[in-house]
Amino acid sequence: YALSGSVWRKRSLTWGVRSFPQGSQLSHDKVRTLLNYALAVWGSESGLSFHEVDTQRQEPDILIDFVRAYHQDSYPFDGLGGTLAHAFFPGEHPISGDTHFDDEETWTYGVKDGEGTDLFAVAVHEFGHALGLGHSSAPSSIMRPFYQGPVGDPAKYRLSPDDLEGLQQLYGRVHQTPHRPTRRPLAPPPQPPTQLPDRNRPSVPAPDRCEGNFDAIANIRGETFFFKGPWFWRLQPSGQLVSPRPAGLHRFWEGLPVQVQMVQAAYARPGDGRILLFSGPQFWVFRDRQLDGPPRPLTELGLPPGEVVDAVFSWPSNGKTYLIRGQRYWRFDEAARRADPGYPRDLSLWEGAPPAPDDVTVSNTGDTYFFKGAHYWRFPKGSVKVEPDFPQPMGPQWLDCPASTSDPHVPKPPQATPRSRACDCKCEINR
Amino acid sequence: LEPTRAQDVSLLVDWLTRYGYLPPPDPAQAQLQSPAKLRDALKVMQRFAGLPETGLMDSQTVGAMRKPRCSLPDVLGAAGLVRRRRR
Repeated sequence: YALSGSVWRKRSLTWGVRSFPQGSQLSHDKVRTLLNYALAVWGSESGLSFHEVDTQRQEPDILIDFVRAYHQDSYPFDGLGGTLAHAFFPGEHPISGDTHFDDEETWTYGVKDGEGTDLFAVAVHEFGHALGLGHSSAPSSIMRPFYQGPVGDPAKYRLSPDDLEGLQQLYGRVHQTPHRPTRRPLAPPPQPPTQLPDRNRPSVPAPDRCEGNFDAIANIRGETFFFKGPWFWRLQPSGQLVSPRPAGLHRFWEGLPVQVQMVQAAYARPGDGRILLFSGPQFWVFRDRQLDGPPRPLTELGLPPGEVVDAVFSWPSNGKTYLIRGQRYWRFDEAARRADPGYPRDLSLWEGAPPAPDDVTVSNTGDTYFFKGAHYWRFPKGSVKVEPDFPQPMGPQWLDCPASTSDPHVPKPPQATPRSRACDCKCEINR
Repeated sequence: LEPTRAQDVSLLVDWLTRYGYLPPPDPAQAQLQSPAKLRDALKVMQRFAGLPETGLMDSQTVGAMRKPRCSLPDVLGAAGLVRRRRR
């Protein structure tokens, strides 16, 4: 965490909203409710109390505005995207603590990520500034400068250890129950914003991404998708997770039959950009997020009837598609639309690869990655020989998870196929 | 990966200055940013964002710079918060 160097000398702060978002579907009451929850996140851990006031009658410590472009401070907004909000550190100046949101953003709550900017998540971040925290580089901190998507139910949200330490450095620890407001609020006590029941939301609890053991992993248009059961996570090209919480499979992949509760392999077809999701002996073709046609049998890709796949990937070095099952793999020629003869072959030709990988994908830089359990193996661009020092745990590198090599719950990496070693043999030129 | 067009360099300098990785320009000196200083600033930015410290405008770095974010600087003290000493 980073401290700005200024702090409120009082423990009871006032806040109020002077202007509301103009184009948002959020009602004024919902905006106030979300902001109240965002302040409570900090208050419950510090003993600070926050009281809403009418801004027309009283100038609050934290004055909140939704404004556009240049708005009489040093941080003009820039329309949709780019900068989202800012807040001023504590102090004696009238602007201290004030918090400004860009009114040209689409402020949302409880919708899919990518369909707007989650007001609660941004508000928690900005109120951190209003209380004296600077930007943090800690991966789990809400004070990271970049927007990382919704953070879930405001009533259940808790600060990360990094944020908590920063806050307690400024205001000390709480030794009693959080302070409750004694004055009557301007409006009925806010309730958590309601969400309509969603039949596409998986009924099973979301798994822990740090455990690994994914069903499928694929690079889809530069982002890496990690599938597990009826959930998936997305890793942006920058290496940051779109959200630490998984998205529901059927909420995103429109048209995927509800009985498909897991994706065993996935890849983006290089020729036409279609995305193929595999489950059992079938695969489904998607054009962007929409299903494009009926399920197809794996036999279309050259596999024997009844066969399923562990992993599928397209190798840029030759444009061919590789389909792996256990210790064998097949190769499919996308251009000729037929399976290459002479397959299946033994996976040991990929020197150092684990048998029956969870999945294989190619990164934006062209390296090939095999995943199995909680580990990954890297093959340099164009090479079929694993790099030295692999496998490595995938959590810290890919999924914003702590390194836990000493954790007994983390399974040991499976044994890889034998590496080449010095041998007393001859290699004929035609072999 | 090395920004070569003047416009790209200008955008890079603007971003790094706005978020505190480069000091604001001093009008009295009209100094140009040296490539070495730019690389160093870029490395600090990459370390802060949890990216590999290449000092180059690689795709991950460009992606991070394009992400929606808070307007406040990441490195306090460099972006206009430093008090100048009077001579």
